[in-house]
Amino acid sequence: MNVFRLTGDLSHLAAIIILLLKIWKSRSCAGISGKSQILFAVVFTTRYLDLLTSFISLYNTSMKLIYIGCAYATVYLIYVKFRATYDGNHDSFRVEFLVVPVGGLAVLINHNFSLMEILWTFSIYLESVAILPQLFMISKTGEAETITTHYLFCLGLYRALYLLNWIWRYYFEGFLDMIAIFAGLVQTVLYCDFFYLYVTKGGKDRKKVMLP
Amino acid sequence: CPIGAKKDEL
Repeated sequence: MNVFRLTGDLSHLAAIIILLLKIWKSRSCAGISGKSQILFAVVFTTRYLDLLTSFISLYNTSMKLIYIGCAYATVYLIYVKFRATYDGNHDSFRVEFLVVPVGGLAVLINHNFSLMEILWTFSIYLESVAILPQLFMISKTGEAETITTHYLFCLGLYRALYLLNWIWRYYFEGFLDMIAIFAGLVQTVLYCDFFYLYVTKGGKDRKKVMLP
Repeated sequence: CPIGAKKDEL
């Protein structure tokens, strides 16, 4: 555990909580892609199957349970509790175009050809592109609420901090996971355009961020 | 541990 890893995890947690609270307080999931949230729930489920097989630390186990719990709570709020506010017409990204290639890639390129390892690899690849339905939705409607941009910023920052964590671990521990690093790079790059807009248009009198 | 085998990350 190093400072980048910890702040990355906390940034990830902050993103998840921000989104949950936003939906809960406003009683609405307008502008939020339910498809992205389903993908994140799938990501956590397939990655944290090792909760059943191995114990790493109390921190590890509790964070995994919190991430999974919040992911399903978010999906529940969008598709059940506040379903009437869900913007399904604008959430039109075809997720099979992500899940199928990512599944194929996980079977082809993995550390070990076993079910658990392939599912872990699948979750790493899927996470890197799971935000695309959300970004697609924002580009389609042309706007995002400020709180949604905070969510996206924290979510993007998390993987960027993980990249620094991997550089740290390579130098000090000799640890190198090319699958995680490659997917983490792709994931971070997808947020770069958004980061730029978040910083440059994050003015004081801003209510909404327009994306191209 | 072998490369990539230790899944202590989230």
